[in-house]
Parts: sequence; structure tokens; C-alpha cells
Amino acid sequence: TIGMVVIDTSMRVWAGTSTNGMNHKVPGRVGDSPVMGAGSYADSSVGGAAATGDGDIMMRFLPSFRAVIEMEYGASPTEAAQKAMAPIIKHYPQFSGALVAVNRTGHYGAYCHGFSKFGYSVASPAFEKVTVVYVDC
Amino acid sequence: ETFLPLVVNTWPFTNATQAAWAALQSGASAEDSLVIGCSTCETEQCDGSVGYGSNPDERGETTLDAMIMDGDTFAVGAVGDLRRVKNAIGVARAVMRYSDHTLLVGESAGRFAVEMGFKEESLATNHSREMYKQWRKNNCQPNYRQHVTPDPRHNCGPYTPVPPKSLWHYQRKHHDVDRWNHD
Repeated sequence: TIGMVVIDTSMRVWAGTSTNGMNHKVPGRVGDSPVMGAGSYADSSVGGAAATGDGDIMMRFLPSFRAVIEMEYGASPTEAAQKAMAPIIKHYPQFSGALVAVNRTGHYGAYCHGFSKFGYSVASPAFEKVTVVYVDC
Repeated sequence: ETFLPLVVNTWPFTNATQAAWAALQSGASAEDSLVIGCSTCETEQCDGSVGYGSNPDERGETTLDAMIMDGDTFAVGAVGDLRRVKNAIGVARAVMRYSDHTLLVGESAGRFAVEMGFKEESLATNHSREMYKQWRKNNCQPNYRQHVTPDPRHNCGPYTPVPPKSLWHYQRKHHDVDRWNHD
């Protein structure tokens, strides 16, 4: 799955996802990616977020929506990602997933669980070229 | 302090990030840039987890899910269980642009896509056929069924339901979700 957030210089936030889902799924199964607030979410007055991992679990907690709401309440992107993932980890400690969060000023952060580490890609005026940022899970 | 514009995406799919970033730099809208970025992954079949030709379902068919959301207006277009159309993020945007709905799924979503000008074609490749073949050969493991017979942990279907004799026990199994098998 790819989950992407794009913010232009006018602070317009767009979010999106695309995936072929889990391998050997039951026919008809749809994961979290096309569910707004689960796979990704955008609010130009706050920022955006995108999630990846076990969609059958993640979609039950709307983590992307939760992350944006946490940023609206004042959390940093990294804190927001962590808070959005916390209830999932509490109820499903064996699950694997990650979430990236971005605020409207272009600051970003991520949190992951179940992977050894998680990499996400960033293009920003802060870097000369596209950069992969890794977080330990 | 602001660091804009910005493109961020899950996983080290740097070509997708670069494509979206280049589009933004050339004056494209954030919407177009996002579609270009995600479409790049669909074309490149990023890690086999995006686009056609991988992760087939129990019947061996690859299906796609996608979504796009505008943070200004909260307009959303999404597509689930899309069959025989490769550009899922494009179809999601078409749902947003050409309907009042939010999410279309299955065969009807494919029909809508074709009506909106998307090409209908098989999403199967030699790789996805081989994945399916190996899964069948491995007694259909891993398997997402539960409370059915024959035992889905050791057998392929068809399955029929077997309610438990005592209480229902809903326990999500761990299905080896990793970089190559995830949503």
C-alpha cells in the first residue's frame, strides 16, 4: 500500500491511498485504504495522515482521523501518530502497522508497531532530494 | 517555521514521492501531484503491494482499493474491490469528480470506471498466477477463514460455516503482515 499526503505552498492538504490489499484475501474483502479516516485523512486547517499495515485491524480504529484530531488538539505529528496507534496496540498487541502524520506547516512524524523498523519517504524544502526516514518500532 | 510544499508517503517508495514532488514543482495542483505520485506506484507495482499483478485473492484475482481526499472541502472519492482496471487512484478521483458518492465497490465500480474512460484489462501477471499456484499447493495457507469446515488451517475450500458449540471467540490471527503483505 502507498498512503500519501501532499501539501502545497497555500497549505492545501490532500491525502490518498492505493493498494492491492492482503495476499490470498477472501474475495470481496476491502481493507482500510479506501476508508476515509482509516487509510488516510486530510484537513487543510490541521494536516493529514496515512496509515499502513493490517487493514482489517486498523480500519476499526480510524487511526488517520485520530491523528489529525490529535494534531488539532495540539499534539506534534509524532505524538499524534503515537496516540492514534495506542488503542490499536492496546487491543491487538500482535498487530503490525504504521502511521505517518503531517501538520499544515510541513512538520511530520511517524509511529509504528510490529515491524522491526518502518521507513517512509519525504520530499521537502528541508532536503535536497527525496529522503527516506526510518523509525524503530 | 514552515517547510512547504511537502510530499510524504508510507514506505520507501521514493519514485512515487519524487514524481509527486516534481509535479508540485512544475506547478501542478496538490490533487494532481498526489494522483501522479500514487499512479507511479501503481505502474511500478511498488513492492508488489500496489497496483496490478500481485497479492491475488482466494480465486487468484488481483483487486485494487484506493482513496483520495481534499482537506479543504472534505470531498472524497474511493473505490474498493476494483477489478480489471489498473489505475485505482484515478478511478477514486473519478468517483469524486463524476458522482455525488464517496465509495464505489466491486464489479459496479469497474463498470463505472469503464464508463468514465478507463481501460478494462486483466490485472493478472505471471507473478500473480505463480503466487496463487503456490498458495494452492500449500493447502491454501495462510488463510483468513474461521469457524468453517473443512479446517481452513489445513485445507482449501469450498467452506461451510460451523458455529462453535459454546461461545463465539473472535480472535484476530496474526497473518505475517510485513513490507510485502499489507494494506
